[in-house]
Amino acid sequence: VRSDMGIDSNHIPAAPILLPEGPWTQIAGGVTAAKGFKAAGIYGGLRAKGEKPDLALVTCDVDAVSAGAFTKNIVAAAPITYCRKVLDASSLARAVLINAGQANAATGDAGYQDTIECANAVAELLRLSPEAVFIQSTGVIGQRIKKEALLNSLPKLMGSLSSTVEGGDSAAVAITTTDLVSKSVAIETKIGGTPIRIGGMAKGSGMIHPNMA
Amino acid sequence: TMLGVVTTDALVTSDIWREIVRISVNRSFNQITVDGDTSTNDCVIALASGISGSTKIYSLDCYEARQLQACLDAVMQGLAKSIAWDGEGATCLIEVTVSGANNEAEAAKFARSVASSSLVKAAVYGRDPNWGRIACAVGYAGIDFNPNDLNISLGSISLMNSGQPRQFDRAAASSYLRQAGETHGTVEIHISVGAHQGSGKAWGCDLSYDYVKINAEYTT
Repeated sequence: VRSDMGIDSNHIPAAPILLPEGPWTQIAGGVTAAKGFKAAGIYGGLRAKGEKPDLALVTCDVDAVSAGAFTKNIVAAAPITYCRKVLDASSLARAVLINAGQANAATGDAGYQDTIECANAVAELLRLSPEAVFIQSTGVIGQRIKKEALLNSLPKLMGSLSSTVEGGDSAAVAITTTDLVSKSVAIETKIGGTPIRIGGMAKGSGMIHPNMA
Repeated sequence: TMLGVVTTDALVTSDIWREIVRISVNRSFNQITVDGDTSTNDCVIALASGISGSTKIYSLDCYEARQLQACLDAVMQGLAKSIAWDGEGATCLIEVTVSGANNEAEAAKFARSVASSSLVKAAVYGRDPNWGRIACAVGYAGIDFNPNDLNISLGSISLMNSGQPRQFDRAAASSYLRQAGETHGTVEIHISVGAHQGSGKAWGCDLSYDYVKINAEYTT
């Protein structure tokens, strides 16, 4: 479909974000708009086709208060099971690693072990405890992540971390699968007279009927 | 699959942040649908660094918490709508707004029932102002209401009022749908089910031939 639309396979345009109106101002950026956050997205060789970025990392300079919502699908992917445990174990976190290409769902114990090893590798390189690292995966169901490619890419990924708009944008592209556009948004408002920022990125195009808790 | 990562530099306690995120997810990502398939991997992670220097939020019942909630709702809804807009094969976003329900949760359920309907989605793709399919999807949402209180509008065009079908300009209604499809714009469906205060929204997209093509070729 992307080919039909004449879009470069390595880069996709940004989505039009239909932000509700309110007492906030939309600003440039996404996950890196708020103070303390860095992000990066690179091609790590995980996708079956093309060289669009497929590995993203979001980090926080300080311990961040964490929250999560996870699919209620009983056949949950290994990263979902892992993240639930992380969220139960700690209220603070420092990083989120995301891969596109393989969903690591329906991959059994081996898939879960892959998730643990990826989280441990990120924690070791960033000198964090593994409980400070979340993992998200998306892509083909039933396939384990290309772990060696992922682990080999981590030093480059961490070297690419940036607090700039570009850092956030590259991460937003790296998490896409069949998406035709990347999704990234940030706003600024004041709370008690102090400016605060909220930013985010998302991906999704098909198999979309979320039921998260 | 949908994934989301949200960050803020607001200062908030863990318990309050988790509750605020839970509410926002229910008002945004949990209110979108493209194809009715719930993924194995859907996940949202939200991190609050607290280094903005803002007042620390300890309670949901304060002005600052309501501000943070509204802002997080906006960010998550913006992202959620962009997912529905980018639904596989979609030519337009469908925004369903329900009012008059007993509460927010019931309104949300009505809205998502309509947004999820394959027949409503196919009708939108066919540029068919099919109020009957919309009414049907409201009816099987699993919530009791008086069908004589049902109002349905497509954009500004009223299709049904107090449970009775209205005479409407079919060509204009079809043109409204066609224009949204040609510009990858938004089709607004407004529904009222009573006189109560509960309101909610859901977002989806139309169902085109391309959806099948994409997923026939994307192997699992």
